Amino acid sequence: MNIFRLFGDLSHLAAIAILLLKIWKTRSCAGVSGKTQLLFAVCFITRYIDLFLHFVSLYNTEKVMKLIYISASVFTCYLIFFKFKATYDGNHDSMRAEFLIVPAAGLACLINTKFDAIEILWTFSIYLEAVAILPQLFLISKTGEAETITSHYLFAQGSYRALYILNWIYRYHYESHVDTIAIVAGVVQTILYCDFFYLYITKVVKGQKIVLPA
Amino acid sequence: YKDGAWKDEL
Repeated sequence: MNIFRLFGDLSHLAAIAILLLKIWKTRSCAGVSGKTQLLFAVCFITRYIDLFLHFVSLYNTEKVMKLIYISASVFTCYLIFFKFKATYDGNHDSMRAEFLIVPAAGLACLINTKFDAIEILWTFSIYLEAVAILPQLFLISKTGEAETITSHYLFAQGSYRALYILNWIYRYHYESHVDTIAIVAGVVQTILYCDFFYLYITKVVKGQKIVLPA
Repeated sequence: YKDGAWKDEL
């Protein structure tokens, strides 16, 4: 474990907590893409399948973190699609999730470390996570704005994988550890946040709200 | 990187 991965995981936890708080406190999921949250839930379940196969986890905190990620993302989907369904902005959350899931699944079967079920599921989860934020970014571009709390959620969510890139550089240098699939997908994922990061740093930090040219 | 060592990152 290194500082980059630690802060990456903390940033990821913060993102999940910020989103849950926003929905729970405002009792509304306006401005939140339910599809992105569904895709994240699928990512966690397919990636942490070892929890269900009784793989010996490396250390307890990791098992706890995996359980938190899975339960929090499923609970977030429950809030969006059931509890606060009336506030779900289905019209603007219109990016076809199939266009993300099918290519990720296909690519996972073509480019993977080992052609076995659990490895392909993990690879699918990595590829899907790289593009899972697209429906959320698409929704913001359709509504033309993002609530400040949602911007903080996106900043934390984007920072998590950006910090993981630093973690991979660190591990390459000190542990000669390289996982090309995770690195390439992580770089693509972080690049997708670039224009949002620019807007966040130039606007939200100054107290303004993000309003996209509609 | 030990191949097959189940992924040690989240």
